[in-house]
Amino acid sequence: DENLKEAPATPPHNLSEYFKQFLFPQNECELHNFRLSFSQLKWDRWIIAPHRYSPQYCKGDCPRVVGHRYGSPVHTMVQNIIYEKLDSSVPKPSCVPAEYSPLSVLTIEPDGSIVYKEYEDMIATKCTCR
Amino acid sequence: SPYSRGRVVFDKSPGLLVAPEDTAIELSPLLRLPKGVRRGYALLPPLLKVLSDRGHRNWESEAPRLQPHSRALRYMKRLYKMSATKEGIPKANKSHLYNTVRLFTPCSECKRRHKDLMKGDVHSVDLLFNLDRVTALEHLLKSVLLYSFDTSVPVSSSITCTCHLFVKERDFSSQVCPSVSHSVAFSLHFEVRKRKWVEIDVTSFLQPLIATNRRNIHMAVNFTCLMGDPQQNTKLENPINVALVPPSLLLYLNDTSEQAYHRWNSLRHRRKNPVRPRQRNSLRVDPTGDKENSWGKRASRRRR
Repeated sequence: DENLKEAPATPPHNLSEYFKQFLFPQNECELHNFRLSFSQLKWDRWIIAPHRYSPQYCKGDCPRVVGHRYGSPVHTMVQNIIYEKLDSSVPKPSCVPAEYSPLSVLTIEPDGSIVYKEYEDMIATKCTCR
Repeated sequence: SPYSRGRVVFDKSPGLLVAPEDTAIELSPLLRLPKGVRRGYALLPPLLKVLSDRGHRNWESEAPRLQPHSRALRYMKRLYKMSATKEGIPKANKSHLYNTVRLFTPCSECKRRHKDLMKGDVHSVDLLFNLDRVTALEHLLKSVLLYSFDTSVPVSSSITCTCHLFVKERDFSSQVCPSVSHSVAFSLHFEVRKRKWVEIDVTSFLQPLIATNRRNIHMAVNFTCLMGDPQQNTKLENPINVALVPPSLLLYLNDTSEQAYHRWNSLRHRRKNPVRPRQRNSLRVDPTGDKENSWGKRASRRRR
């Protein structure tokens, strides 16, 4: 309400823009795309498949009150208050992966045998603030 | 690797296993492993181990790895396509219980039985498989001898083969010829025209050896192939010359390490759905065994 009282009467069509700044702050914590091919790392001699791999990553600012949207525990908000009010040497909550999906890899072993393996937690699928 | 077999690395407090992910967290591909972590290094799954190797060594200049047979490579690429999507995500396939498949080509085969090969009807070969790459945390689900047919050989559409498999105890201490420890005979019928691969399930046969951490498996395989199909009671007649490439050994394994993907992993499930607070009204037996009394007490406590 306070904000509305201060704010000049804005014509209705800007209202959504006005609210957006509160609902979706700029460069908020979210999942970003990243694709690499093992040939870039010159590992394609021993990693036969997949040719391309998208590990993804999390980047962005954590809003002050991280509620259900990030599935963050209450501790995150406490840490943010500590950072803001008590001790700025305590780091702000960080934007990190919350969930992953596995990856199947086909590789040639040093002895010439071939192995198909499924590895856990190789692709970030969801971000959170912690 | 050899020293990762069966070597369990304990922390100072007995009973605690140095979890591989601890070393994985410290492990930065660009840093050499600190001495203390080197022990845990042995437990890292091959992919992480090799990633860490590559970090501080220029892998290109390394001696080239032993290259696998092209047929083996073709088979494993086909297995990969059946098991994972193009992006490499494992397919949610119920029957697909394994999370690791290893293909070994024989590291040596006795040439002494060439004459049989020339005779054309009995294909006999001695094979030695080295299983050093199988880690202590990989449990055998299924093992298969994989024969691929030399497609250039014109073979009639239907043949029946009998295969005798002998596992040999290789007594490395003495040079005495390996003795046969046990053998088994298979009879299998297949249509060559439709397939290039024949899989012979030898799980029950090799299970005891692999379960006892056998590093080298030495076996002899005699193959006799005849024309015709016993089911169609066509007469099995003159043996044919089936050109067989020495078989590969395929191991379907369940890797129980933390880094491996477990479809049915209840741990993961619990992590995603944290444990709900225990139901207050679930009847818990009182240590003294008196249910009624404890029930009464609890109800009054709840009311309070």
